[in-house]
Amino acid sequence: GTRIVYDRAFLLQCRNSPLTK
Amino acid sequence: TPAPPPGSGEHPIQFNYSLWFSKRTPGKQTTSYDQTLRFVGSFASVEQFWSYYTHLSRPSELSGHSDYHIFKEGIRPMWEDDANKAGGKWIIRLKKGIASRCWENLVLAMLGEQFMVGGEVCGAVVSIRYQEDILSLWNRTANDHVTTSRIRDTLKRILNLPPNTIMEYKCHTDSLK
Repeated sequence: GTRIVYDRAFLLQCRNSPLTK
Repeated sequence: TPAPPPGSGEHPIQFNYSLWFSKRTPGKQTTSYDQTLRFVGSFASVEQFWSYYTHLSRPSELSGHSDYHIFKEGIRPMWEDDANKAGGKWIIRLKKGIASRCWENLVLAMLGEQFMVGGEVCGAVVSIRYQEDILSLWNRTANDHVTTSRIRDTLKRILNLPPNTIMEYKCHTDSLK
């Protein structure tokens, strides 16, 4: 299957997502 | 407690992970390592990870002899676990003051699958000590030199460490002796 790869910048961006409680 | 499935709109990660915390109490050791280990929670998405992470003290703010462990779900952060028995770890000793930044970079690289070694990575640990702090990255197969070299190169790239930083690889079986 496909590997799910994220870079640091993207992961840091998710920190501010409203989904992150 | 298994990780809940990623919620709607969340970003799944390649592997689910579990977060653990341990702290050694000063003085005589009456408890085993196993007993000091506290399970914090498991996560299956980037957003679930941050939900835990943002509520924890940063490593540099911890006192005494404390460790955070993030391991793939199902692998206990100890040598005796089947996934770790034949494994080893890269150890990086850090001067006081940079552990929080380095730990975050290490964890993000692991969760984001930046190591490119398939299922070899078991987990990562940050150990807060009195004189120095220690990062370690554990993998399954200590004698797989292609994998351990690739992990070392990735660690160097993502951690942006001072040039005199020493990196050391230890097999868990050596630690047991």
